[in-house]
Amino acid sequence: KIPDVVVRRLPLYLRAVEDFYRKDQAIVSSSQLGEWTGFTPAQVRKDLALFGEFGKQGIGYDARFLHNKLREILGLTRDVSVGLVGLGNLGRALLHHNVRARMGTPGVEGDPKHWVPETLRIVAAFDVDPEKVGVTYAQVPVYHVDQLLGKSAELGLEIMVLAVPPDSAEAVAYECVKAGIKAILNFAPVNLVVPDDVKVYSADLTLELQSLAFYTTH
Amino acid sequence: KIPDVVVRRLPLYLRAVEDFYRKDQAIVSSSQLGEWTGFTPAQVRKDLALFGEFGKQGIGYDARFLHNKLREILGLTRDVSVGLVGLGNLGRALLHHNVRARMGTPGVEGDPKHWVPETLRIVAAFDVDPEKVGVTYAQVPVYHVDQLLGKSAELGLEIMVLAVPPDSAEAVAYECVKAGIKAILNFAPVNLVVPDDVKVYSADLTLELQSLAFYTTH
Ligand SMILES: NC(=O)c1ccc[n+]([C@@H]2O[C@H](COP(=O)([O-])OP(=O)(O)OC[C@H]3O[C@@H](n4cnc5c(N)ncnc54)[C@H](O)[C@@H]3O)[C@@H](O)[C@H]2O)c1
Ligand SMILES: NC(=O)c1ccc[n+]([C@@H]2O[C@H](COP(=O)([O-])OP(=O)(O)OC[C@H]3O[C@@H](n4cnc5c(N)ncnc54)[C@H](O)[C@@H]3O)[C@@H](O)[C@H]2O)c1
Repeated sequence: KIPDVVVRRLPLYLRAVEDFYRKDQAIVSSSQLGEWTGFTPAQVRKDLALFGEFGKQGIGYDARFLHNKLREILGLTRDVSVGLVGLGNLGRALLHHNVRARMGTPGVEGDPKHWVPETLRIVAAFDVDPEKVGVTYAQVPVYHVDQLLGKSAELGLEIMVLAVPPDSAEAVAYECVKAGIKAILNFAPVNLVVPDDVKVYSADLTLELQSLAFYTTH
Repeated sequence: KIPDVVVRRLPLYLRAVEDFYRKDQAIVSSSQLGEWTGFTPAQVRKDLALFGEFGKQGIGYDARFLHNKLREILGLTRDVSVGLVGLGNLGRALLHHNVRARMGTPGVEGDPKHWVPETLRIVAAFDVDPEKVGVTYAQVPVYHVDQLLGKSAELGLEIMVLAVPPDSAEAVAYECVKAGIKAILNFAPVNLVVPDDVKVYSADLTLELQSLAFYTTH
């Protein structure tokens, strides 16, 4: 059983390896991965060792092998379809960002520190507002939330992002669970109650703000 | 010198202690803090030990003392004023959330897992769009970004949140540095170049999505 704190570091390792791999580096060391991600080389080695014996002591990891291995561990060697519920301010920001992070922006180089695996894609959005239902926003079709069950099955949605107001979040989560969604990224400031086999991440942008406050006095 | 990975855990410890403290619990143990935050009790003790000797072995921490100590460490025993640059989709979502997280929403109980210290407040926003400048949004006045230097001084802004498009981010960061801002929360997918005494956090909502992909196959 892999601790969640490790699972949260894996995408950073993947990004780091992706960066070295794209620059044609064949071997990547734990100190390079540590420097890129901000974790200690010891932490890097300890984390990766949970998944197998793939480093060479004193040398490092085969970049191509590690790149594939991390994608495999994260389930990203296949297409993973994501749905978004709530096309308000936050929902629209997520879709815009989704597009920019993949395509880059004219005149601005895509930053390797922000790459998103191309297999992980938001492919549908759901809302209740009649003004938003039936349109396409940032290349994503918007359906009525009544279609959540049907579209989840049809499109094979596996992860749902909840960007709805707090008072709708529990009801929407319930629909997602009924639809067989196993992983939810929730932005609404409410504690969702779900079955044990459903993973909920509660995203909180203010936490980083609170950590930053530390640096105003240190 | 406190490692950044520890600084990122501190706001969670503060929230946990706040929760126990509000429920009139006088002593809080490292295992209770660990269970609340998801970190191991050993990690909790190790982190807190970096700041002093305040636990009693086999008993725990004085909740009131720890609550104050954590606020002190995070610089949150004084008012810390935050500015927001970019009142687009993301900026508006942050201001909405700012209001909801503090006030709660009618009919929905504020979740202790989402509390924000009341001393940390977004007090001003900046934009270039004439439609947005000069209005008040979610109780926050919106100024033109040309006024960033002046307002930062006048309002004592210490942290700036950047929710502008990627091609404006570097220029805005430069203005913030000139204004004496020491901590920046950047959402734009570009790598900001700043002096060594300025701390930049690069927020990335997609990272959690990538970690969640792990749970679709495990
Ligand atoms: N965690 C954080 O750091 C953070 C930051 C910003 C926003 N938020 C939260 O994200 C959520 C969205 O914020 P916002 O500013 O975009 O809100 P918003 O009001 O702009 O958007 C909410 C959208 O959800 C839709 N909606 C409402 N009920 C629905 C339902 N039952 N099914 C489907 N769609 C529904 C609305 O029509 C609207 O389009 C809020 O809960 C907010 O508190 C969290
Ligand atoms: N890191 C993440 O996970 C994540 C998620 C969502 C959005 N984003 C990023 O956040 C940023 C904002 O996204 P959005 O959807 O809200 O964009 P948006 O286009 O809706 O809003 C941008 C706002 O910035 C203003 N602006 C532009 N140039 C400015 C300048 N020089 N000074 C002040 N204001 C200026 C615009 O007038 C507009 O109001 C983008 O860079 C986006 O990629 C990141």
